[in-house]
Amino acid sequence: DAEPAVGRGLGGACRARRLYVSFREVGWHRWVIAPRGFLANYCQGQCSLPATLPGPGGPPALNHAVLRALMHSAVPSATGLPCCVPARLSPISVLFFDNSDNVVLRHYEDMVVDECGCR
Amino acid sequence: PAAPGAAAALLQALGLRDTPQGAPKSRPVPPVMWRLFRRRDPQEARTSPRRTSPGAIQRPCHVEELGVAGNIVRHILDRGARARTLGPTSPTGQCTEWTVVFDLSAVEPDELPSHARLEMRFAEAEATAGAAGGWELSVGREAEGEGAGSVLLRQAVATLGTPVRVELLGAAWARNASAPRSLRLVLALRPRAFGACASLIEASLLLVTLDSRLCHPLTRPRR
Repeated sequence: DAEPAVGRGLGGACRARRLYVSFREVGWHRWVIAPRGFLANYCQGQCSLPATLPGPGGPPALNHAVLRALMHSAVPSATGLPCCVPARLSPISVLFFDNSDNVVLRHYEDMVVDECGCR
Repeated sequence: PAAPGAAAALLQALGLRDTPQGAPKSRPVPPVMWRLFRRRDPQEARTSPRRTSPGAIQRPCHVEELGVAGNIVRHILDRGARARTLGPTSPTGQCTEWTVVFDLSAVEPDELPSHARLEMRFAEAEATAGAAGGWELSVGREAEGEGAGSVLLRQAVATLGTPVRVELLGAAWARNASAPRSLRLVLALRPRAFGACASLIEASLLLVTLDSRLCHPLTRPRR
């Protein structure tokens, strides 16, 4: 279940969009005890100026992404825009039965996009 | 259903060799596993902030509740305790010994055990409940061939009203060694003074391992 992606790279400034991964849809609901799914989200949006300029608490004011957006606004054909990628991620845990009838709890880092950024 | 290729790739990325065949009907999820899941899963924590203090940062690859490093926790049931009643010459007197077997073949060689807690639930004989002075539990290796098995550890047990727990790491196998594929132990519970023998209801193993391939060092705090 995802927020509709709007074209390639269009659809406003770079930000996290909602994406819910349902274990039932992947067909794992019989052996995954919990959770039923999780909000993974994804990044999409424009990384042109001023969206590329970092917000409060963001990376240094002038990093490569800003330089590249400046170059693009000056000579669009020279370089593309920076990419809208995950900037902060968080983990999930999955509780399930394995094939030896053990109850297993596994912890996975970097499974949920909390913040996106231009890089 | 997702295309098999995609689902298989995701399964592999999650470190699972194959798709588990589904929950065994007769096996409830142990409360300890629910508790660990609810404490561990950030999205659970977000929906019920009472369980974790706001702003608490959970260290990656660490099981806070048990205070050990780890990112995989398994609750493994004994594969059926075989009871042997020994004659009066047995070191444990008249009481029974049990052989318990844990199948650890699901544990990958890259996983380093950090915690292996054996939990046993006993039932006392009705007639003379409670042995004065408590009990002594001994955990040993099963004898191979004719020789007697070696005792790995002994522990005083005051009451059988609550589960008896012993830490096996460092006793059943070396701390920095990977887990054996199978663990066969002999349990004996001897009343310290005269009293009735007990019977073993259930034995399980709570095993915590660290798969460093799935760990990322804590990101450096922003300068």
